[in-house]
Amino acid sequence: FLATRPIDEDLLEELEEMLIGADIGVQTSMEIIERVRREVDRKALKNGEELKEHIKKELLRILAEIPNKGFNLDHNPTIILVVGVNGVGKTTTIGKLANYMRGQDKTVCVCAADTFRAAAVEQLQIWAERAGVDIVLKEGSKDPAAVVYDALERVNETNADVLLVDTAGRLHNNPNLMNELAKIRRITTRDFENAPHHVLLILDAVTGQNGLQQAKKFVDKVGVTDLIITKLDGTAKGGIAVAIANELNMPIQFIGVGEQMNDLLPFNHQDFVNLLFK
Amino acid sequence: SLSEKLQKSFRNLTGKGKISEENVQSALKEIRLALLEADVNFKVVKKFVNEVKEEALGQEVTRGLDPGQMLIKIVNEKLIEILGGSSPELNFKGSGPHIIMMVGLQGSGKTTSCGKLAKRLAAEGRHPFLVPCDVARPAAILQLQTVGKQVDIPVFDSHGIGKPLDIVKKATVEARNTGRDVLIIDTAGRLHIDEALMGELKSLRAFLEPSEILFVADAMTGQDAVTSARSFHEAMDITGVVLSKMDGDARGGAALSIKSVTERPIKFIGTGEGMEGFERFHPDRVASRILG
Ligand SMILES: Nc1nc2c(ncn2[C@@H]2O[C@H](COP(=O)(O)OP(=O)(O)OP(=O)(O)O)[C@@H](O)[C@H]2O)c(=O)[nH]1
Ligand SMILES: Nc1nc2c(ncn2[C@@H]2O[C@H](COP(=O)(O)OP(=O)(O)OP(=O)(O)O)[C@@H](O)[C@H]2O)c(=O)[nH]1
Ligand SMILES: [Mg+2]
Ligand SMILES: [Mg+2]
Repeated sequence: FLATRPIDEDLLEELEEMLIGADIGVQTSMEIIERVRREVDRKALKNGEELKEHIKKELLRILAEIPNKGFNLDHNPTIILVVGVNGVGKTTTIGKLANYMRGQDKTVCVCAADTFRAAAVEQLQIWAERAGVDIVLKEGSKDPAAVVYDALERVNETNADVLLVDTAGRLHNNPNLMNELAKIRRITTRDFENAPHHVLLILDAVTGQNGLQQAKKFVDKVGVTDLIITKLDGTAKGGIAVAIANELNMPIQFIGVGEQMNDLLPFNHQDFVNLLFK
Repeated sequence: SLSEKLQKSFRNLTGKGKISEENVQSALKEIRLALLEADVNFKVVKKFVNEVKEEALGQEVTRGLDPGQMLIKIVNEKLIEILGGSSPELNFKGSGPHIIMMVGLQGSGKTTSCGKLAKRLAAEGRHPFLVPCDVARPAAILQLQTVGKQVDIPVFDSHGIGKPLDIVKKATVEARNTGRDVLIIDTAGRLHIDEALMGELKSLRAFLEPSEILFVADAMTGQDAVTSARSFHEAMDITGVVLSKMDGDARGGAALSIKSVTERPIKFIGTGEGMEGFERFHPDRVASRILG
């Protein structure tokens, strides 16, 4: 129906609201519509459908401009730290990633460094079993650092290709917890060159503008390298990832689309932008 | 801050002027921006700003009173009115045992909130019983059992039963036999668009006839808060809301979105991972937080 709609202020406002409704953020949405408005003024866009396609191009351009070194697993071993605020899907994503990497013929070890939350270790144990991978945990330990030390040793002993470190959820505005995470990161740098090779920030697709603040704080404290957006099987569009990608130059590597082990997909720019417009 | 921005937009309006269509436009824009940046849903913002405009138009700007301050006052009072209003008390009418169901999206804080609520009710002299009905998530039952130990509240052992309906049937019997007068039902996180799982929730409700169905939502939720809250409300007729993770620095606009679309009271907020991190909802505090 858009193809028949004339381009007027109402349509532009509607499309701006759609971007805002996708959590793209007010400022970014306004900027995009402003750029598009200039194309309209140049008489370069004839109808609503062309307008929509142009907006999609704008979003794709923002995402494409982010430098992406890809998700390299050939560091021998590759040490990966998984971080994020509470309940976003870190532990579940590690299970999915472990399975995905096994499918790429990598031997994987997961580290249960969430020594705080009730049944966090048991939850990861079940995922490790499902994915058929090794797990390092420390019964009764309240010290995440100790478990990480053990895991690094195990990786050395077994020559595992990849280590995935699960950490406790934590709010980015809690200085003690962020300091703890920085310490955990420091430990992973000790034994292997250039470790940690990836610091994955897990972000829930329903997150609003606070997601940008989350990302900034985690980048400052532990140097996030890649983003994974979870729960895109819901109705939230995950538009905050565009703002994060744009402002922090951070690539999105995967998306979570469900609660089962196979519900992990490599990030696809076009699919993501199409979903934003559904 | 918003008040500074509003004072700027009213810079030309002093003395005996009136707030008019023309001079209020830029102020309304600032209010809209502030609310959107606070994650209030854009449709809720539209309605809100229109109502503020109605109220503001024609107001006399008397000498000595700053029109920006007047507008902030209107906005703040309106926020408090929308956020508050209905009774935040839990419903314990009639004879027990009373049943409280905790529902919501994945990871919103249901299991943790079950423990916090149980602790609070026990402190009020009640005898809560925690019932784990999440048979999908790995170690979910163990998680609630562990939480139960932390707050010294008995937890039904749901292991090996398999179906939530069978779990609650057995748990209600055990509750009666052990003198527990309020059951707190922890359900699996689910998407509001998952018809099968929403159906399961409906049949649980039909059997339990709960006195409270609390929708647990994450304070950092963005625009989608309206969609999920509305769907859960249409499916379950929720009685109240718990806003978790308010110890974060999210502005919490989701509170306004959820309240507007369900018209159900926000009864509690989660303020930490520990079992003591549970407080009554205060509309005035959340209003000023949303305004930034
Ligand atoms: N629908 C859906 N649910 C997901 C997805 N990823 C994770 N979940 C669910 O989200 C909930 C939280 O997942 P967890 O893996 O425990 O999250 P976490 O970040 O490790 O949580 P904490 O360790 O407590 O901070 C669980 O119910 C998961 O099944 C996804 O992509 N889609
Ligand atoms: N900081 C903070 N963390 C919280 C709060 N409430 C819950 N959490 C944390 O959020 C994460 C998810 O909590 P859960 O209770 O497992 O969430 P859930 O809704 O039961 O998750 P599912 O059963 O998978 O849907 C855990 O890490 C909790 O410790 C809160 O008020 N503040
Ligand atoms: Mg976890
Ligand atoms: Mg739970």
